[in-house]
Amino acid sequence: GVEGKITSHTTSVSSLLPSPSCSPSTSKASIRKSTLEVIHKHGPCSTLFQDPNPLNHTKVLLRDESRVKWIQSQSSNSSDGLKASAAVSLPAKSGMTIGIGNYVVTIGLGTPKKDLTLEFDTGSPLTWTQCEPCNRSCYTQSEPMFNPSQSSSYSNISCTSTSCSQLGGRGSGCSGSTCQYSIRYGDQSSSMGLFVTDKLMITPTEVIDKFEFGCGKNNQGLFGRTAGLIGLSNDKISIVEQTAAKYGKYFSYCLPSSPSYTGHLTFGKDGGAVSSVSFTPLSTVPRRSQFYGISILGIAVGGNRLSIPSTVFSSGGAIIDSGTVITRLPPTAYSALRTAFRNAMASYTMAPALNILDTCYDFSKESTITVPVITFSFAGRVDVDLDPNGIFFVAKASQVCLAFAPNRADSN
Amino acid sequence: LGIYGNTQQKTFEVVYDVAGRKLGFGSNGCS
Repeated sequence: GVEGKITSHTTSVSSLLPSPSCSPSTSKASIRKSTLEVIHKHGPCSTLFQDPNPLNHTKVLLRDESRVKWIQSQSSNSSDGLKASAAVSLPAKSGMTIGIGNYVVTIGLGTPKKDLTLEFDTGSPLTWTQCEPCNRSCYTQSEPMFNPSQSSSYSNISCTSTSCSQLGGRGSGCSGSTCQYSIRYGDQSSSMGLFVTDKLMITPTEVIDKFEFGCGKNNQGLFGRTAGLIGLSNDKISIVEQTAAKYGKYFSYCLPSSPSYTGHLTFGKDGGAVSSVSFTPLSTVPRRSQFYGISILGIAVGGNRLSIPSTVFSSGGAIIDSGTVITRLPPTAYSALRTAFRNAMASYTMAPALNILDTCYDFSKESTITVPVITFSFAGRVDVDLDPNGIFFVAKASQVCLAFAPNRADSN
Repeated sequence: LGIYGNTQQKTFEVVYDVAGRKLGFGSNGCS
């Protein structure tokens, strides 16, 4: 351990549990001109909150596992079962990518603008929304569907354009002379339609003319009540690349501590990030180039560095993903983390496992708890002490689980 | 392949400097 370093959090159990009402954090969204408010899709701050399907924690974890399997399956030597489709450069999507554990932002599209709430995802390249008329199948979304015929700034993209060719394996030919896209996710959820342009309003003062996106005419799967998805991955067709001249391929976000609060998604450096940001190198992951690769070097629990050989982390590599809920670790690393965490939490009553989460506690009789600080060390001498809300997956007060899970093998 | 998920990212300012090939973490990013 490091002398003088804080090694535990003492926090109220109630702060880990979601509140039934929304307490928006307005500061960031109001002072930065290129900032969107981030909302948990199924929390009280969301207009999608009236979803007829109640939040099911087991379903969240099952779908999270589906997304992870899809990510892992893109490796040619993977044995995780889900095979990459012919469109190998598709985003890391199972239906869960667009599932319950994710966050949404509301943007404006078209002239006059229509507000659309989209899931944001650093693992996806393509932004798409459902469009009228829906030729075959569209799911029910909360907001009125985007109708190109009512937008004066809408245009189709030609089949022969460079933009269309950048779809690569996500292109699906032509409809007349108009470029078409097709995405099929790992769980067979899909979106197909026209690849088009229109005016995108990030905020009233931040407008992107001729933003390229998918106008979905046939959308099936587990998309909830969102209007679609905003792709933030490292790809030619993502919003990051399309706005490179304006924002310099620079964006940031904050995910709130609970669904009862709001965060932000900001494009560009305008307004400044929080005062002290520590940077670790981004890397490209072989065969998964759309993802943002990072290097995990070690983990500490309660200020004590776990004894994990460095090769455990380096052999498989790692990515950061806004669409995966639970952090996946090499089994050797997970085992060391679990042992140290359980030892530090030995005074608390354990609870039954919850799907992939095997270290759960019953805090229903506690008002406050003391939790060891978990620290991730990344390349570049970056140490990140997790927030208490970043340590647990809370099903209920009587079942609060360590929010980590192992991969199948250290090499995976 | 390890995956650093969104639960662990809560409350941090997560900065993607894609052009500069670096990723940043800042504490108390939502407040």
